[in-house]
Amino acid sequence: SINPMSYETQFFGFTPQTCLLRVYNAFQDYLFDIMLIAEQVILRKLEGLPDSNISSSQIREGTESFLIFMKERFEQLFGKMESILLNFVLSIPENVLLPADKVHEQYSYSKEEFQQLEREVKQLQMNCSAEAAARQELLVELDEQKATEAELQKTLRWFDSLENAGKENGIADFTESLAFLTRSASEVSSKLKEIEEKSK
Amino acid sequence: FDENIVETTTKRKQYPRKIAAHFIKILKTERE
Amino acid sequence: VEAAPRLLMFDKIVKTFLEKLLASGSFQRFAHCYQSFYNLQPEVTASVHEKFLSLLQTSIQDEIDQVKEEGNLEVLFTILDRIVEESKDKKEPAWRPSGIPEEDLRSWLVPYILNQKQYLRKHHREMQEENAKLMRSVLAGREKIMELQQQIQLRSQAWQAIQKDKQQLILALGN
Repeated sequence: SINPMSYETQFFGFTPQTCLLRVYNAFQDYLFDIMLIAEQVILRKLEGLPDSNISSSQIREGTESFLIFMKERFEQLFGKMESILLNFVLSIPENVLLPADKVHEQYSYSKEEFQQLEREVKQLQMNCSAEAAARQELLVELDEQKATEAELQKTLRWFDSLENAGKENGIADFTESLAFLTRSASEVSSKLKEIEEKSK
Repeated sequence: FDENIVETTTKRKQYPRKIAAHFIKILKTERE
Repeated sequence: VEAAPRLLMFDKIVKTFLEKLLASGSFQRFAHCYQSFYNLQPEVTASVHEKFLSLLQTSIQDEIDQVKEEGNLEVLFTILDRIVEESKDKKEPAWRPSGIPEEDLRSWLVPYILNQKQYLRKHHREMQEENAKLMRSVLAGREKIMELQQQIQLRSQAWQAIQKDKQQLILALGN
């Protein structure tokens, strides 16, 4: 059950374990390499002492026993260092939220709440579309009204022009004039009758 | 395994922002 | 107890590790492992041991410095200290990625959707007000047209009447 420390990785950009593994490997390599260097120095020194009766395998044994000891101590110490670093330095306490994740603190919506929110937005969009359609219709009607009104005004102006034509020819009011003419005409016809009767 | 963790967490760090940027464009287009 | 700054802790822990590691590689231990050579050349043994320790120390220290630099640890530790400090009043466990991307993405999108919802609500209200104004103009327009139609109705009736009068006149004249 490895703890991938993914939240820490999200923050550091590397997995803490890998970071320490790299340090472990590097330290271990150094220990081995430097051990070998020390051994080389001793062997070279021995080359200058031919009658020392010390064989290179003896030196190798010395190297191995010192290295085994150091390696054990290294493992112990590194194990302690690793657990301290992983738990107290390279770890993010569980009550801590990274700033980049603040949204999750402010907007922790369940799936249902999220879908509800999306429905509300969808409904609002439909309402807006409905209003937009209504607006369209109203604008169309306003245009039609403009045209209709222009037509009606034209008709009224036509009536005005008729009356004005009458006025220009001395007829202030057609109805009265016609009534007068009709009266006069009927008077004329009754006069004519009268005259005809007298002449008979 | 390590690469997976790093890759996943990198996505967790970067992708929401990228997606949100596209999401904002979608909302803007819907507005228009 | 206020947690020591991470960088301090890190340096201290590594330093302690190094000190203990070097201490465990004591000269007695070293001389004991190379007993025959030590008997022959104690000074050389001592200087080899000293070189061994100092080389080990500088190599490890260099490695640590490199890791700190490559990992940008100084900056990240300082940032993390500050974030932890800011969260010290929070007791309950904080949110963590659920491992389901679309689930974790929701929180990211919510503020934008809420913003969109607010915008749409405002926009809808404005459109409603605008349409109410238009509706008033349309109703006024309808009324105006009604009026004009009535006027025309009256005028045409008047002319109809005149037509009748004209007929009568023609009749009268006809006689």
